Amino acid sequence: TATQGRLDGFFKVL
Amino acid sequence: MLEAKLEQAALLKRIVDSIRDIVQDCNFECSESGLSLQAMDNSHIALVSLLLGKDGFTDYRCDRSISLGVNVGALTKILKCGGNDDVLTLRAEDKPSVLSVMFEDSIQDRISEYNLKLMDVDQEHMGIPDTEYSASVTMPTAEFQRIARDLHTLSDSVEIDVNKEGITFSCDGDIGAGSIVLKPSSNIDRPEQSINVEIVEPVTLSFNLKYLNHFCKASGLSNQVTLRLSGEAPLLVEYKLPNGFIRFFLAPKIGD
Repeated sequence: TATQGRLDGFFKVL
Repeated sequence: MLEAKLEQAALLKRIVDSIRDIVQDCNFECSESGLSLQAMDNSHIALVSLLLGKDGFTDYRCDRSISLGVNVGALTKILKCGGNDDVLTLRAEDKPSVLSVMFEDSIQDRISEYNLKLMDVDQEHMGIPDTEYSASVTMPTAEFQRIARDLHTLSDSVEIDVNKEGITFSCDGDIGAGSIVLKPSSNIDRPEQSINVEIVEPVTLSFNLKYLNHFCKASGLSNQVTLRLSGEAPLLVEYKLPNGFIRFFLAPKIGD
C-alpha cells in the first residue's frame, strides 16, 4: 500500500 | 495597533471553521497589507496558507506588524458567540496579550465584545516555492465536496488522474471501488458550474481523503475551487476569497 508523504521535503523552513 | 472590520462575521467564522481540523495553534500575522496565516498540521502532511488583503475588510488599520498567537479552538468558541450577519471588529494593541472581538447586530441594536487570550506560538515558517503545475482543474466547490465525501465512505485514499479528457477521482476500499469522471464544460449562464481543465502533461497522484474532507469545510467561502497537481509535489487546493485566498497543500501518498 502507498505510504503517506510529508511536506518537509517540498517546503523549506525559512 | 490593529483594527479590522468585516461587514459579515460569517467570513471569519467560515475561515476558522475550515482550518480548525488541521491546525490547533497558529499565528495570525497582521500587517499594513492585511491578515495572513501559514500553518502546518502536527504530522506535517498538510499546510494551510491564508491571505485576507486589507481591501477585503470594510475598515482596516494596522500601524505595525503584529503576530497574534491564537488557539484555533478558543477562537472558534468566541466566533460562535456572534451571528453570521453581525459586523465583526478585531482589535489588538501593538504587543497584545488579548485579541478583542466585537460583534454588532444593527437590527437588534446589540453589541457584544469578547477578549481572546493570546499565546506564544512557536511556529516554523515554510517557504512555498513557485511551482509549475502539470495540471489545474477548477470546478464547483459543492462538486468537489460531494466527491470527497462519497469516496471517503469507501476508502481512506483517492487517486486523482488528470488528462486532456478531464479529471477522474477513483478509490478502492474494503467494501468496493468507485470512480467519478468530470469532463471540461463551460456554463455561460452559470459560470460557477463550469469545469475548467488546464493541462501541461497528464498527472496521477493519490491523496488522503480525510484531509481533502477537512479542506472542503472551506466550501462556503467560494463557488469554485482549483486543484493544482504536479509530479510528486503537494496538491494545492485553492479557494478564492474577496481580496485573498485560502490555500491548502497536501503531501501525496508515495509508491504502491
